[in-house]
Amino acid sequence: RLTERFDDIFQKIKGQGIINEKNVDEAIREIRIALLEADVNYKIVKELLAKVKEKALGRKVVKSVSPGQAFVKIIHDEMVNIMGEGFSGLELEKNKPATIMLVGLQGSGKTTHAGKLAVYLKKKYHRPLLVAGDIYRPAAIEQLKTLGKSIDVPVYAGDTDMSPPEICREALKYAEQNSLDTVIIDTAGRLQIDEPLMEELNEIKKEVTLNEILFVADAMTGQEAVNIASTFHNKVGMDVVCLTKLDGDARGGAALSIKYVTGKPIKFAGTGEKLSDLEEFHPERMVSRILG
Amino acid sequence: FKGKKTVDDELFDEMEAILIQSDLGVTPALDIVEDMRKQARERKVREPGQLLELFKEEILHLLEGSEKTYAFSSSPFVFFVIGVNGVGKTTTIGKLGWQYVQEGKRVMIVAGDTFRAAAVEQLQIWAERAGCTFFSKPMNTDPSAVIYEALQKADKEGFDCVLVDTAGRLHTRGNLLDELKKMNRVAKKVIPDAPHEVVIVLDASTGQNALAQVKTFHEHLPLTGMVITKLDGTSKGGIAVSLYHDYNIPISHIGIGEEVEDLREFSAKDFVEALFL
Ligand SMILES: Nc1nc2c(ncn2[C@@H]2O[C@H](COP(=O)(O)OP(=O)(O)OP(=O)(O)O)[C@@H](O)[C@H]2O)c(=O)[nH]1
Ligand SMILES: Nc1nc2c(ncn2[C@@H]2O[C@H](COP(=O)(O)OP(=O)(O)OP(=O)(O)O)[C@@H](O)[C@H]2O)c(=O)[nH]1
Ligand SMILES: [Mg+2]
Ligand SMILES: [Mg+2]
Repeated sequence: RLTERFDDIFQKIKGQGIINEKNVDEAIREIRIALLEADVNYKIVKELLAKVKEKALGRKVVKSVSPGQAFVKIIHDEMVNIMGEGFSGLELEKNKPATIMLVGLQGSGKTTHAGKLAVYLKKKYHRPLLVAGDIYRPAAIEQLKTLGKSIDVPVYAGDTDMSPPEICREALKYAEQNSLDTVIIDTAGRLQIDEPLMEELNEIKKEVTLNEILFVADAMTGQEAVNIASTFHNKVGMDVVCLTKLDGDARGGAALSIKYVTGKPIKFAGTGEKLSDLEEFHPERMVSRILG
Repeated sequence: FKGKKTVDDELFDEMEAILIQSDLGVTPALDIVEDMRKQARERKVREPGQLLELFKEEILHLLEGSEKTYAFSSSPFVFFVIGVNGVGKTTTIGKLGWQYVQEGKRVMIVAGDTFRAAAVEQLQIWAERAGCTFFSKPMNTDPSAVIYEALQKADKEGFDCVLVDTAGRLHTRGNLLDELKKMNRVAKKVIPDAPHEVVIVLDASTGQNALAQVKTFHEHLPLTGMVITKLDGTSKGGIAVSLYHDYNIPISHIGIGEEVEDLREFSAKDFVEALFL
């Protein structure tokens, strides 16, 4: 465990009461390896550790706390600072019907999350509408319809010749006509470097006023999490993030990377394949998980 | 890198950054860089271009023997395609089926995912695109029962190849790993050597967790091949180097897109070149 490893490093400075440069460098090397093994982005690790080193040097070690513990606390607090505060709900007030668009890479869990979100909103007495915005993936519409049926939530699917922006526009009308107050748009998975598909998302934005753009990311994403998230954010925009497959054992460094580079809060955690497997994201718990 | 004129510490740092950012893994990357420092000294490497070649050589050496082409040594030749959720198993089966059909093979695609919404419908569309025979049972049928019947049919009707799609499963779910083992046992009841290939599909954008995935799946059902998908994205899939180094499971293909022809045989040389682009 990290605390023990740091205690060993700082054993040599016991009684000195001050963490000095040499043993801090050794501890920094250890934490660097731990963070990179946890998939935190290389450049972010560099910046984070520069801050940690600054804070650790010259700090008096409180008698009741081992220097290892003191060091871990500095890192822990720095990371919690990056992750931001806990869950604060979705912005569902400024437009009616409130419209949320899910975006992200292929296979990240968007369609499943759309279903989970619908369940979550129903529990809060909303009347959601799911919109089948993925016209490319084989049986994508079928998948969303099946999920909708299982939770008794209507699914709007366009005619076969409609583009996603058109489908979304018509879906909004359908929502209004049927007094459905929240519209959840599922979109096709896409690479952030696919210009026409990224533009498609902006076309959807032109057709419907969005309350939230929700970026769905896989918790096991590696170093590219930074480029992926920042490109989605710069080209389309994102307001909220959902991290999926947290029921696995990926350390989830991508969470830190995504928050660091976009500044957008991670609000949801996908913790399984059932539509009830949705939790509010806990930043502090994520930090402990990343630190391993 | 391009502007560098000398082989110095800064250049080695840059190489380290490239390797780590490719998801190769921090400890393997540090080991390679350390080794390269020694070699550069011994071989008196002074040009940055030369150093780059040295790095490529080293990684190519680590990937020696990593390429694999499946040879249908018996009939029907059975593949289990497994992996965690959303990596591209179903899509890869469609692509692979199409490739074998182009080669004149008679291919059966089996809907072993009887759990996820519209999994059977999705695979059916791929089977049609690929010109393969499609075999499925109703949703929630025990996947082992699906395999049992499918293999009996494939054997009886003289299929060359059977591609079995399975539900995505996290390697942390013991009961789902048991389900795979049961599918394996049941397959052997029909065809003693089946499955002839157990292929794990990995997403190129996955970080260090790929190691845990391969380790655990391999412990429960010995893997004979790996496929790395979504290499058309910006992730380099550097984890493949550590995976091959640690588990010696060869890589047969890479996925480079969402269309039926977007599958390539794995080339270690091309892979290493791409790592440094
Ligand atoms: N274990 C686990 N599996 C999940 C979670 N979220 C989604 N999945 C699974 O991940 C796989 C992919 O989910 P989808 O919802 O189809 O992903 P997607 O982003 O819509 O995929 P594309 O539309 O192809 O881009 C499915 O097998 C889901 O059941 C999660 O939180 N935990
Ligand atoms: N860009 C790109 N996308 C891919 C590739 N392979 C698969 N995909 C996409 O990834 C998503 C998931 O693919 P699936 O084949 O459904 O993945 P799966 O492993 O069968 O998913 P589950 O059965 O839900 O576990 C789909 O949107 C595919 O089109 C690839 O090589 N490149
Ligand atoms: Mg989807
Ligand atoms: Mg599948």
